Amino acid sequence: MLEAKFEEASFFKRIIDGFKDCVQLVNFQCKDDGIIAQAVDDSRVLLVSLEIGSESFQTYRCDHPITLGIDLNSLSKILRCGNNTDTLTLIADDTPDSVLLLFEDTKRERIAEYSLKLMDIDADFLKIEELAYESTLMMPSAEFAKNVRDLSQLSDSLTFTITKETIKFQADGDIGSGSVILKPYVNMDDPDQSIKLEMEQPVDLTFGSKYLLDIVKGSALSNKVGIRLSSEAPALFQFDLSSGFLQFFLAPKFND
Amino acid sequence: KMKQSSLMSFFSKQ
Repeated sequence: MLEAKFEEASFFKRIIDGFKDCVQLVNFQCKDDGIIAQAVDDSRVLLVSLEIGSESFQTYRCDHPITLGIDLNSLSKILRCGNNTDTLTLIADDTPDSVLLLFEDTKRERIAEYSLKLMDIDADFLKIEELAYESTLMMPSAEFAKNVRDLSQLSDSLTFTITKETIKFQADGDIGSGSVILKPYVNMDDPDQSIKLEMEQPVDLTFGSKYLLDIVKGSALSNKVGIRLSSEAPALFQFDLSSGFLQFFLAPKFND
Repeated sequence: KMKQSSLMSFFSKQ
């Protein structure tokens, strides 16, 4: 039996909104310590890995492992039916055909109950090794999202260049070119606004703009984004939850 | 010309 209660339905909605545009069918694996999910987009360029630790819930109980195969389009329809400040409880039995979503407005004693049919999703679970990254960057997620959205207008590829003291995002397209250069920066009053850079090796990598535009949708989950880059591995973009994370692994473009 | 790589060249199936 799974009974997982979010204090606010909006939290789960923001998680789902953070990756529903790049993958559609997702197996949510529920265990005693929380819920994990992994999915690869159709082009096999972007991998989403989600972990919602049991501490992210108001109450959490999962007696034995359950997999919920969910169509995110369908789930989104139901999530839109709840109010943001409602509590949301996910309920499923041990061999479920469906998952129950219970929205409760505790002040008004209003209860809305929806049942979502589950699917058998045949998806490979990829083994992600602990990778060695050459550069690690932490910056405000809103600022990263703006840079990606701005520069993506110019080109279908963005280049990230990291040197000892500088982070450079660059687009070179038919209508022109643009770049944003950032330096590490400490904001004592608002640490989330700081930019941290740890560089082991300089990095010069190019990524597809359309995938980056999907990734920045995770910005609603966290004020900060962690970016790990290596010339030998997919880039990792991570948005931390209070307990858990939403990660995107993005395969780079290479010179043919 | 840049070519998009695939995740499958980096990750193995579990």
